[in-house]
Amino acid sequence: MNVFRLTGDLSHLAAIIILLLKIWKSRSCAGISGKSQILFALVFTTRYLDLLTSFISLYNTSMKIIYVGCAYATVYLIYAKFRATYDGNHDTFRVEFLVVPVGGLAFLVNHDFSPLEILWTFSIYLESVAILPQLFMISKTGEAETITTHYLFCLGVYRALYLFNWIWRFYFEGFFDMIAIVAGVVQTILYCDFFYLYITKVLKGKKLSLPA
Amino acid sequence: EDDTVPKDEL
Repeated sequence: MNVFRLTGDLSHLAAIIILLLKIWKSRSCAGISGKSQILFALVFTTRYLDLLTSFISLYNTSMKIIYVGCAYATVYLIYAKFRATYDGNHDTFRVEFLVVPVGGLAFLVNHDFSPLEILWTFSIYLESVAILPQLFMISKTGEAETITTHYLFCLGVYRALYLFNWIWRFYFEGFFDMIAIVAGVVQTILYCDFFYLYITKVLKGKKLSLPA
Repeated sequence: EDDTVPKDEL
């Protein structure tokens, strides 16, 4: 555990909680892509199946349970409790265009051809692109609530911090996992455009709105 | 043989 890894995890946790609180407090999931949230629930489910097979640490186990639990709670709020506020007309990204190629890739490029390992690989690849329905929705509506941008910022920064964690681990522990690194780079790149808008607009007190 | 990476990360 190093400082980048820990702050990355905390940033990830902050993102998840910001989103849950935003929906809960406003009693609305307007502007949130339910499809991205379903993909994240799928990511956590397929990645953390090792909860059933191995114990790494109390930290590891509790964070996994919190991530999975919050992911399903978010999906429940969007598709059940506050379904009336869900903006399905703007959430039109075709997720099969992500899930099918990512599934195929997980079968072809993995560390070990075993069910758990393929599912873990699938989750890594899927996470890297799972935010696309959300970014697509924002590009369609041309705007995002400020609280939603805070969520996206924390979620994007988390994987960027993991990149520094992997550099650290490579130098000090000789550890590297090419699948996670490549997917992590892709994931971070997808946020770059958003980071630019966040820094130049939201941090200066303006609402995030895209030119028509 | 098992060449999987330990999954200590989240």
